[in-house]
Order: sequence, then structure tokens, then C-alpha cells
Amino acid sequence: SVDPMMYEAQFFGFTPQTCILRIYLACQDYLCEVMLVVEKVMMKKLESFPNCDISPFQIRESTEKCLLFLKERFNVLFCKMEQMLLKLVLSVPQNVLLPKDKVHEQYPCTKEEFEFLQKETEQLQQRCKAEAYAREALLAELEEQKQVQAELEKILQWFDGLDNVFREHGNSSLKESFAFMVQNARKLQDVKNEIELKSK
Amino acid sequence: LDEVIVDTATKREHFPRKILGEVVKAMKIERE
Amino acid sequence: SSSRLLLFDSIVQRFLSALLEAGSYQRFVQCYQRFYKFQPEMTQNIYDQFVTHLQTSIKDEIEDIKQEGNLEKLFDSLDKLEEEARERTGPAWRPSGVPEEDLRSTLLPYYLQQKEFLQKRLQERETKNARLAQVVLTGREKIAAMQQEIKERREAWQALSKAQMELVRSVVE
Repeated sequence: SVDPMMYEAQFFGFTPQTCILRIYLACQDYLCEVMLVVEKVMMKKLESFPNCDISPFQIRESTEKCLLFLKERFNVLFCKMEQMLLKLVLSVPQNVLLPKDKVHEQYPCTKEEFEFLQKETEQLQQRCKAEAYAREALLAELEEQKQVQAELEKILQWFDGLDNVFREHGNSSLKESFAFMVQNARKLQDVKNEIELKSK
Repeated sequence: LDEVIVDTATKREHFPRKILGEVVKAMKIERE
Repeated sequence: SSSRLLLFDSIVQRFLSALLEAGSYQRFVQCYQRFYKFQPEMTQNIYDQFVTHLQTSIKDEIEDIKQEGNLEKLFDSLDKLEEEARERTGPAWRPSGVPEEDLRSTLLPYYLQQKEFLQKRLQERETKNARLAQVVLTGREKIAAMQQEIKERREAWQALSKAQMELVRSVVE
């Protein structure tokens, strides 16, 4: 089972295995490359000794033999290096938390808690909206009250105007002046009746 | 596998911030 | 306890040394037996260059990889994180593999902030609305009082006009 080393990939931005592979391929390439250079130098040297009994094929054979051996050793040694690098250098220790994940330690929360909080927030939003609508309604009513009060004020002023008319003519109030008129009317009636009586 | 690992790790690195940005934006609009 | 960078360098160095130990001059001569017999000094010279070249190439490559992967900086910060986490014995949090689960903690502080903000805003609103409602109630009472006064004055007038009617009627009779 391959350990994907996800957390390390999150930290490094690449998987440690990629890094190791990169080193492996590079080292292996250089090993082959250098061996070819060795072989080429030897071949070149042999060219200047035409009567030498060493054939290029034999040099090639030696190169393959040498490379084979070195590759075997290379793989064994590289395996050890890989384990050490993966274990000691390219791994995030179990007790280490990456900075951006600190939030998970500060705010651990279960699904239920989170949903409960979301619901609470939702309810608060609804209540805020309700209060906002209530505020609109109250302001609208205040506006309406202003108009109604103005109308009622006009009516009351009208009544005041009426009362003032009487006051301007020396009557304290309508009621009184009316009573006074009724009195006068009654007196007139009595006088009239008296007159009628005498005339009979 | 390597690509999938790196891709997942990259998402884990970037998406929370991205989603958070959207959530905060939504909350701001809610506030307004 | 040494830094990761040091470890990295020394592990690579040890690998190289071990590789060159395996590819010793004896081994080299063993492989190139004929050439060695034919040109021993040359063989030594070629071997020395082989070792130097291999070491230099691999070391340069490792440096390139360090640059490319920004390893030096990453190793340093990982050392620091490890230092900071020294007290923590148990395993730290790791992604659960369920994105929405892991996302919750990221969002939680902002939801808490939003909740706090809304609570504060709601309280302000409720207080203001309570005051406003009081003003509205006072306004309603005032209107009721004005309506009552108008009603009384209208009734007074109606009573008068009724009495007036009666008077006129009685006078006419």
C-alpha cells in the first residue's frame, strides 16, 4: 500500500516521491553519462595505438560490466537513501500541524454543531429582517399619523374658529349665547302671548 | 497517482480559502 | 535534531560516498582489466576524472533540485513547525478526506462572527423599534384624543342644532 504522503504534498507542493524520483533519475542519468564518457576516452586512447589488441567491443563489454555492477549498488544504496530522506527530511511529523490548518484545532466542530450554528444565523437574519420590516411599518404609520394629525388639527382649528366667532361678538361660548338666545326667544314668546291676551 | 495526490493537495490548499471568500462575500451582502 | 537541510545534504553525501566506495578503483580496474594492463596510469587518471565528474554532476543536480523545489526554505519552515509542535505529543489534525467536513472549521469562525454581528444588530434594531413603537403608540393616543375632542365638539354642535331646531319649531308654532 502506497503512502500517498498527502499532507507532505500539501506542504511541499509536490509529493516527496516525486522529489526522490527526480533525484534518482538525475543520478542514474549522470552515472550512465559518465560511464559513456569513460568509454569514449578509452576508445579515443586506443585509436592512437592501432596495433593494440583491445577491441572497442571489449571496452564496451567492460563498460557494461562496470555499469551493471554500479547500477546494482546504486539501486541498493538509493533505496536506503530514499527511506532516510522520506522518513527524516521529507515527512511532516505526526504532531505537526500546518499553519493554515490551525483553524481545525481552534474550531473543531461536529456536523450537528455547524448546522445548528447555521440555523441560528439564519434565524437571526430572519429576525433582523422582521425588525427591519417592523421599522418600515412603524415609520410608515408615523408618516400617516402626521397626516391624520394634521387633518384633525385642521378640524379642531375649524371648531376653534367657530368658537372665536362667538367670542368676537361678546359671547363667552356658543352654548351660552344660544341659551341667551333661547331665553330671549322665550321672553319674546311671553310678551307676544301677553299682547295677544290684552288685545282679546 | 502522483498527479492526483498533488492535485488533491493543491485543492485542499486553495479551495477552503476560495470558498471562504465566497461565504464572507455572501455574509457581507446579507449584512447590507 | 539537526536541521532538515543538513540532514538532506549529509544523507545525499553518504549515498554518494557509498556509491563511490562501491565503485572503487579496484572494482574499476577489475572491469577494465585489459585497458588497465595496457595503460595503468591512464586508467588511474580516467578513474579520477570519472569520480570527480560523477560527484560534481550529482551535486550540481541536487543543488538544482533544491532551487527548483525551494527546498531550503521549505526545510527551514518545517524545522520551525516541528520545533513549535514539540510540546504536542498526540497526532495533530489531518484532513479527513471529506471536504465538507474539513471545510466546517474553516468557515466556523466567520459564522460565529456573523452570528455575533447579527445579534448585536438585532439588539440595536429591537431597541430602536421599541422606542419607535412607543412614539407610534403616543401618536395613536394623541389621535384618539383629538378624535374624541372632535367627537365631543361635534356632538355639542349637534345638540345645539337640535335645540335650535326645536326652538325654531316652537317659535313657528
